[in-house]
Amino acid sequence: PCQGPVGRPAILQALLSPSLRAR
Amino acid sequence: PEPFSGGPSVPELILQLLQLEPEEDQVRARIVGCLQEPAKGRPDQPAPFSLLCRMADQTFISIVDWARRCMVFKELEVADQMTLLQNCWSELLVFDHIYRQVQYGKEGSILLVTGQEVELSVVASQAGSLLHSLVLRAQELVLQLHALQLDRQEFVCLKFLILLSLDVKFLNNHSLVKDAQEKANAALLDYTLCHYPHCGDKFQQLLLCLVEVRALSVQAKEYLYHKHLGNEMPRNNLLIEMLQAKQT
Repeated sequence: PCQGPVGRPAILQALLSPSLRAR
Repeated sequence: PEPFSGGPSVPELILQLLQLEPEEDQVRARIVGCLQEPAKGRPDQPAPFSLLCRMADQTFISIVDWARRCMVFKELEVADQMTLLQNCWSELLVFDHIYRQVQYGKEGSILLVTGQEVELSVVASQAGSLLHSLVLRAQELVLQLHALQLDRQEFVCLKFLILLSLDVKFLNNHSLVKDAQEKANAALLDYTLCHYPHCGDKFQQLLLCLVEVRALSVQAKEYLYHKHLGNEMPRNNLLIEMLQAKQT
């Protein structure tokens, strides 16, 4: 599964970022 | 108590959290809608298990959506939001399941977020021993919270406490979160003392239940990891992605 930087789950980044859409 | 009211007032924090809480039928409708879309699944996996995994993923998404709308949480920078959610995501999922059983469940069965009921006898015969023991352990907590008369006001406050339950040293914004932790604890204490004066130490008993929620969530993560090691989880499962991320 893909991860963001520093062990941050990409899905969480997507869900919390106002500029990205969640999968 | 406020004048002209029918009883003791509810702390403002809890009133705000109640406003943010989605209705069960709205959550159910959204998740059922998502699950109706065909999944790019694994044909080697049993369909019910795959569906349960997708259901859990969608519940997770609902929980993050709720957190994003919460006061204090929405003021934090994304790094702190991620740290908090990485700490508590499994507890929030467990507590969501538990409360659904307390509020809407029937004896002898578990109620899924989709509205489906699964008999405990079916869980006993169809689920593996790890999942079965997890479900039974959760049901014991359900009975405890039922006996304590956990209500919706306490539920939303406890959920908020779970969301913020991290030593602030791991966050950038210490003061905002510490202040919110203290206010939430005070609101719950105030509410339980006013509304359940006959219950003695309901506040303490509810906090003890949170300890069990934490323990259950650890057991749930171990179960997920076991399934992951056995290559039994669907591809791109969000909970496995959360599990594999580095935690504080």
